[in-house]
Amino acid sequence: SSDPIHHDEL
Amino acid sequence: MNIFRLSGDVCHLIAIIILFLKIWRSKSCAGISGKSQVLFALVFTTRYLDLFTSYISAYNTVMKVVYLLLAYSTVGLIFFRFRNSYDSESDSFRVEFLLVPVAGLSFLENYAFTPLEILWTFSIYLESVAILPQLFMITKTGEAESITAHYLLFLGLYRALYLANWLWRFHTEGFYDQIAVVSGVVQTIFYCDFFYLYFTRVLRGSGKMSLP
Repeated sequence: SSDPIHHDEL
Repeated sequence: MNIFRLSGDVCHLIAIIILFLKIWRSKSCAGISGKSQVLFALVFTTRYLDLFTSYISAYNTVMKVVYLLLAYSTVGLIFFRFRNSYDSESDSFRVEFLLVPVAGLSFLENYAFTPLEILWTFSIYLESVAILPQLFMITKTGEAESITAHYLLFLGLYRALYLANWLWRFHTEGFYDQIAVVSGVVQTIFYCDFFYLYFTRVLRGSGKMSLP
């Protein structure tokens, strides 16, 4: 996802 | 997922494993800053609370659990199992000078004023300075074993590769996480001096990396 709130990175 | 992020995560995992094995096999944590390791455990704890709230992928979940397990195990080795080899004299960095500003900033500059988001922001800011006690300890003792230097190399490379990942994601999907990028730049800058020493001294094969 591109919105920073949904953090998909470690 | 892209090659920069994947190799960044691999470098991060290698760094954490190098450190854990070094302490475990040498049965000593001499030259290792227990404070930095506690800060890293705190970084993972405050960042990975979403383990319980949102599922992203098997990879994401497994890596978070592995990081948490290794971080707490390393802290356990330093402060319990091999505590008599812990050099608390040299590990004298005042971590409150890191925790207070980082906590304050995470309340001021964040994406959302919710507990989970503030804790995530805290973990991002904290990670960028968590290595300082370790770098401070090395400058204080004036030297580091080459295995510790390899640990720092991979740890520094991991976030540098994440910078490439953010460039790539910005270019390909317009993704831009300002808090993570700015903190990642600061974090990587702290390693620059070490990178220079590493590539000019450690690679010359002089077993220990002695600072000027």
